[in-house]
Amino acid sequence: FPAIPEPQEQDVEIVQKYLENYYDLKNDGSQIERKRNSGPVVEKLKQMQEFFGLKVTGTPDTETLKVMKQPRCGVPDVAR
Amino acid sequence: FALTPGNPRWEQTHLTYRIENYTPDLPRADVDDAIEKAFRLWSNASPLTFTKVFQGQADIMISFVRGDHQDNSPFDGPGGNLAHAFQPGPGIGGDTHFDEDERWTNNLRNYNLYRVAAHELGHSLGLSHSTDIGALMYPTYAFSGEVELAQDDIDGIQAIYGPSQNPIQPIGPQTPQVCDSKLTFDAVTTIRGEVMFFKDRFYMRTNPFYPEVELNFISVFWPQLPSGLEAAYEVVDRDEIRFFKGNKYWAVRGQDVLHGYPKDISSSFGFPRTVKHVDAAVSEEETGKTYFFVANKYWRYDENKQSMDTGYPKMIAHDFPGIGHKVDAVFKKDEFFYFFHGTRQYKFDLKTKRILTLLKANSWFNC
Repeated sequence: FPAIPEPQEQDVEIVQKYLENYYDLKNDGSQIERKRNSGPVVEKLKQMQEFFGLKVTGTPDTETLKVMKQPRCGVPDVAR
Repeated sequence: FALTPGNPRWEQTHLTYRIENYTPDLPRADVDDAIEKAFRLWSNASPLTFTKVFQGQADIMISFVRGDHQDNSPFDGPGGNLAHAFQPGPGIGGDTHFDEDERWTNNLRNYNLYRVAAHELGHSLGLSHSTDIGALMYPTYAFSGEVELAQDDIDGIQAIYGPSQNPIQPIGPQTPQVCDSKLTFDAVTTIRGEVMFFKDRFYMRTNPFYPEVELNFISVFWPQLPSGLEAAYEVVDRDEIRFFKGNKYWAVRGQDVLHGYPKDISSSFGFPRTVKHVDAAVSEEETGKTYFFVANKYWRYDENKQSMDTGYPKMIAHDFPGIGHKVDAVFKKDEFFYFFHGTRQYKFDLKTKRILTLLKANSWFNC
């Protein structure tokens, strides 16, 4: 199986921004690094993966990042 | 579909809209046309009517803006976030904003204004995002040349405002459910070691590294191809896939539709003019022979000589006993042909000329 590449720093940023914009992840300004595997991020990531019918892993795998990079509507997928 | 939390809706069904400013990317008339058509999709499926006004405050104000435009939801430059809209209500309620940092088009190139407007107006009327990838209200952008309400979108808008007053209730396309036991296919082909299944506007494929079946629009790979393909097969040593619909066919390599297509099947393969379409096709890499299935007969074409073999057509029932008189789709894997007819799939052994196994059409999807 191809090793799932460790998400690049830029990907971590994409995940953070996407979840803040569309899945109501709170941004309390703390360092992204500490947030990568934090509870809220994992939980919101699973919510996004569920919405898009992806494998629900809570980690930003290739398929998940591919969806996050697609152009889309600015309205959140979950209510703020 | 999903309704916006709190179920906001317009109490009056006759709504007004105003286009406050115009993108320089398109002629004004094209913008007017795109927005008017987008409203018409929703009015056709509901009791709502929309009247364009040219000054003052309308229910739905439409504008092209960039970056931070003072609504607490700044845009993000080219790509990413394309547009947004506000749920029904006074003031900014119902308003729709398009990101002026995008290029707005009236064709297949990114991003088609009509397609995005149809989605955003769904929000203006009270809909949220749908998880149905075939629905207009799905969050990500996909454009396959047509803009229409899927059945999911129609169900959503009618859940808020009730049925249309049109004597004939509109119906929209449904998205295939990969584990639906009634699933049938239009065409199936191998493609660079994988197998791709086609139905209506969609392809489905499995990936050994990923358990979820991938379902998306055919236009994601080949925007020029029509939906409702009828047959497809791979010519491995040319790295080509050929797609058939009616008396035409297209050839693709990877994501590129090859130049000069579509071509006519009769002049290309030597079918008699009486053959108006192909039901299914499959090619054997080892022999260079391609089998075309049409109604209850089949032809054999030699890819190397690029001509039909003599003595054809023959009866399917004679050389593929048990397969019956009609084939929807077929592909080859190892020493077997997999024939599809309705919800059934037959694993056929080419050596013994016998059906080995009867399967469900969607048996490859690990349901």
